Formats: sequence, structure tokens, C-alpha cells
Amino acid sequence: NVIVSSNDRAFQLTVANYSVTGFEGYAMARASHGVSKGTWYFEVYFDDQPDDSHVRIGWSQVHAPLQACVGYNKFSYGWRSKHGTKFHDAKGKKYHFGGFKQGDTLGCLIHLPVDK
Amino acid sequence: DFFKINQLKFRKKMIKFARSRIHGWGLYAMETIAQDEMIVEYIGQKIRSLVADEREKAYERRGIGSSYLFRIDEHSVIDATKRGNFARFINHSCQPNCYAKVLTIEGDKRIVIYSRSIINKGEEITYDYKFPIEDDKIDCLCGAKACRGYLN
Amino acid sequence: WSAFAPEFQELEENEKYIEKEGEFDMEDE
Repeated sequence: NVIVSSNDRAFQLTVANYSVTGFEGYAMARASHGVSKGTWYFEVYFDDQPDDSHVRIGWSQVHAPLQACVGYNKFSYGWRSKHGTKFHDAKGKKYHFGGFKQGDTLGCLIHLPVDK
Repeated sequence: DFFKINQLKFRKKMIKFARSRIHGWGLYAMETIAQDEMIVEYIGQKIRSLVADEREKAYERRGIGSSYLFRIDEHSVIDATKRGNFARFINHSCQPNCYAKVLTIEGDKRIVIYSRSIINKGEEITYDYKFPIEDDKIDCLCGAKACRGYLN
Repeated sequence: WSAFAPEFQELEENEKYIEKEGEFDMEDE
């Protein structure tokens, strides 16, 4: 089963099999398994959002630093709850009007080339 | 250590900052300081390592020196660039009269500057910054006999 | 202090920095 990795994650995040809890500054936790070709999709339930807090989710390579948000550099792509902005290489662009919040179910899809 | 660090707050007249022979401003001993004595805590904003990396780039872009970033451990850095105390004025020397130690007081890591040897009244307080080696060299102005020639 | 660095603020103790939401962002929409 794909779960949130217990070691491929920032040490300060609280991780259970299927959930991640963060506080203070952005940090990253990744899944136990990665994908390398084809089309893949995952869903996340946004469980709890204290006032003025936000999350970013997306796709990341193993090279992306764990002590920053997803979308910080060229090795990851992130989607932010605030305004629904997409981020890559620390540049935010308009993506989804209004963003998302606690109680929403969020889906992330990736298309990768299929080996011939 | 907890007791001694708190004592430092009441011993401020032990040191003062003034024009330095090495560079800009420096810290000077106002009384004789014995060897291995706590002199001053290096105080600033405690930030994460990656935040420090981003600040270093931002400071360079704005022409602000980034030598006020002092690493505590692999996770944290003290940044005294805009907020801190006068320990930020301590100049580098290749043959310093002080060294730094990271102390853990009630679970909190702090940087404290200690005297390496007896420091006479009027002598400048110096420390070896151990800047990382880089291609673009910056001349060292410490004037010590064992000067390495460059800060980096 | 203001003579040496106008924006500089003296601290008595280390201050834990509270990161902004956009701390790592170069550009935002």
C-alpha cells in the first residue's frame, strides 16, 4: 500500500500511515512509493485547517528538499490552498480560482511518458 | 551554564564596541578577561537552515553582507543581520582570542563566545568565522602572523 | 544603533522567527 513515508519526510512533521500534520513553517512529507511512467492519480482529504494556515500538495522528485514547501525548486510542483495558486521553482501562477480549504477532497494527476 | 549565561546580561560593561583596526567596528574588552570565560552570547533571530540559505541570497542581491549568519547545527542558524546584539560586531581573525560553543540550556541551543586565552583591557575580541572556501576570494584584514590571506 | 544600521533592532534573547506563508516564494500571483 502507498502510505506517507515515515523516513522520506521532514523530521518535525507528525506522520501517521495516511496523514501528515504540520505546524509553523512549510516542510514536506512524501509518499512511500513513487511513479516513473504512465498516468497516476491520488486524492487527499483536507482534514483540519486552523485560522490563517495553508497547505500545498503536489508531485515531487526525491531531490526536492524536505525542509521547504512542494514547488520550491525545479524538482517539485505544488498547489496551494490559498487562492489555489500553482507553484514550480518558487514561482506562483494563477491556477484555480478561490483555492481550497478544510473539508475539501483534492486530487492530483500526473502524465509521464510511457517507455516504448 | 544557565546561571553563567544569565550573568552575562549584567556584565555588559566588560565589552564595548568601537572602531576596529581590522574592519569597520569591533568589540573590545573593557577589563582583563581570564581564559575560557564566557564573554557574550551571539543573539539574533533563530531561523531554519533553508530560510538562512534564502536570506543569504537575498542579502547578496541587496548588497548586504551575509556574515551575520551563525550556524547552530544542521537545522538552525542565528541571523543577527537586522535583529540581534553587539556580538555581531566581533571581527574575524585567523589567530583569534575567542572561540564559540553551542550550549543547550533547557532544551534550547544558544551560541556563546568564550575567551581562548587571557584578553587584556583594550584588546579587540576576535573569532575565527571559518567561512566556506569559495572561488571569489575576499582578502582577510586581521593582520595576524598566521593570517590565511583570505576570509574564504 | 540607529547610527550604524537604521533598521537594526537590539534583542536581549534569541528570537524565534515566525515564517511567512510565502517564505520560499520568489514570485506570487
